[in-house]
Amino acid sequence: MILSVINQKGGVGKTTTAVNLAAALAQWGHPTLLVDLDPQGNATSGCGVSASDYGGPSLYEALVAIENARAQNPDGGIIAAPLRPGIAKGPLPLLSVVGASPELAGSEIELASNPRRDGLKQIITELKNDFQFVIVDTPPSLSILTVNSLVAADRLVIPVQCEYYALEGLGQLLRTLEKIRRFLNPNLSVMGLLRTMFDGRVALSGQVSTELEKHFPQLLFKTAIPRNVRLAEAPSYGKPIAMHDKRSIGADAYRRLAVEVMSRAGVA
Amino acid sequence: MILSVINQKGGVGKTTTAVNLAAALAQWGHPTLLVDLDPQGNATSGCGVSASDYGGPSLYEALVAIENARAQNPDGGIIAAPLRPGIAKGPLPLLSVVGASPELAGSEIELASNPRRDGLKQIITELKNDFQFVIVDTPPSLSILTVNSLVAADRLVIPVQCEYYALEGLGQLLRTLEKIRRFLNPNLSVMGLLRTMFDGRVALSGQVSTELEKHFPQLLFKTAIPRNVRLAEAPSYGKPIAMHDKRSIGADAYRRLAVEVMSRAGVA
Ligand SMILES: Nc1ncnc2c1ncn2[C@@H]1O[C@H](COP(=O)(O)OP(=O)(O)OP(=O)(O)O)[C@@H](O)[C@H]1O
Ligand SMILES: Nc1ncnc2c1ncn2[C@@H]1O[C@H](COP(=O)(O)OP(=O)(O)OP(=O)(O)O)[C@@H](O)[C@H]1O
Ligand SMILES: [Mg+2]
Ligand SMILES: [Mg+2]
Repeated sequence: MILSVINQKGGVGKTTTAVNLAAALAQWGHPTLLVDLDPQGNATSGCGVSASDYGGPSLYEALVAIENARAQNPDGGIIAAPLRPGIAKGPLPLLSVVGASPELAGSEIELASNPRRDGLKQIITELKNDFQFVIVDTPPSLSILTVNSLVAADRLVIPVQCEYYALEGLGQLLRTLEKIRRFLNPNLSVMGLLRTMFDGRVALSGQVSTELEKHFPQLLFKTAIPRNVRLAEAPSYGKPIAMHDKRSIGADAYRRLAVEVMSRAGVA
Repeated sequence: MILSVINQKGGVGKTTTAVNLAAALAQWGHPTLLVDLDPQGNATSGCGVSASDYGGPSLYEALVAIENARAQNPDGGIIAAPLRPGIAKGPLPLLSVVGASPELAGSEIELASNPRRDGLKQIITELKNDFQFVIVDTPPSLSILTVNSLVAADRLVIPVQCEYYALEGLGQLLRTLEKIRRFLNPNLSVMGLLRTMFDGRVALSGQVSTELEKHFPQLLFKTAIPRNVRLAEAPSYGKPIAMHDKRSIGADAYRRLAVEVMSRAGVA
């Protein structure tokens, strides 16, 4: 199953969720691939992976190659991806990573000529058979890269920071997703909304959480990720929380989230 | 003086800084215009302004009008902006707001045909004479909208959250700014780096702050904005911190930041 972690609001915990959910799913025994579609490359460094770790073409080169092949064969329908991006071993046995690099930011221009926005989908289709889950981290925008991840995805995980601006942007995001479903990916659906940086001592967190429970009772994951400094420290060691501090409340929350994701995905 | 608040890393406090710095400059007696270039429109709602408050064209309509005028007159050199966007009264006497709206996200396509990326610069040039400071809030990306703000700006304020991922992205950002200076806006310079969400009880904050002091001693503002929940609450009331809770440590920090900005701008 291909899960994209998205929210155009910045800093809501997309990368932290993509890295730690992927790690927790791997620890539950499911081969998992983490794809970093954000030119900032935070998910890549959050797993301790650097560009030189993966042999083979970069994700950028693979995306460009498929658009070039399509341009040469415009009436050819669906094209198999000519290049498979290199895959690095992640920090856990069952976790692998397709890392990002800054030139990914330049791919917007190359990807613009494909109205179906399905370049990433073709690339992931070639890779996904070796994995139970593919988790895609995305940049904070509704750019062509992000739309590619929405077309590639089966389901979406939407982190929502328990603060005012994050709540405000949610309506606009859900309207955009409806358009994507109608015009580009009819199978797309939201798996769940995830409360992040929840701080029980702060009234604002509780107010936002109550609003989410009122408007999205079915979509909301039962697990809320607490604000936990250990989660913010882990990336500086290039490790998921499960390795940086497995006894922390952050690690426990992502383990519980993985259980909910497996259940909503119909996987034991 | 035109100041753009930028950082492609999401959630680092760009909007919080744009709104509260603009409000603090207005309280020090300087007529200030806040321009919201982020389609999310957080700075607009953070000031309690809604789209219906400003008579006249939207910023989107003004940006599109200037590009259309340019297309009809390609050899015409610099064009005066045909449309001035409507300006709303802000929550304080000397604070005015040019608000954002979601259709701004669609302007990327319209703005792409102008290689000089100076549409916003022309629009602000028509408005700036009535204001001592123009503060521009930007989305979390290096998109065409953000590049427009870099071409329009005299100086830049770069909020840096005191956490690992925010520090990691700074190098890439400064390299991009060097390219903008060389090719699009030779007068552009960084006014300062601003530490945000600084939490003295957390080792990570101190570590990031020490790194910033080591690498950017001249650029770093002396004022560090502390993590203060009152700053996160204020937008839900549509007010800057100076009005939501003027005795808070957040309000005090933005007052002190405004003093540093006035001094670096050479304004009493
Ligand atoms: N539950 C949490 N508790 C404490 N800190 C957190 C938590 N989740 C994320 N963080 C920290 O908050 C910051 C923002 O999180 P993160 O970078 O994962 O968000 P993002 O949505 O991926 O940002 P962007 O929009 O830039 O991609 C990071 O410094 C991260 O370490
Ligand atoms: N010093 C602070 N203390 C506590 N909360 C803060 C502080 N500064 C900002 N916040 C809160 O953190 C969140 C992120 O801040 P903000 O939205 O200003 O960042 P941004 O860089 O504008 O985000 P985006 O990248 O989405 O534009 C918001 O909910 C805001 O209210
Ligand atoms: Mg991220
Ligand atoms: Mg913002």
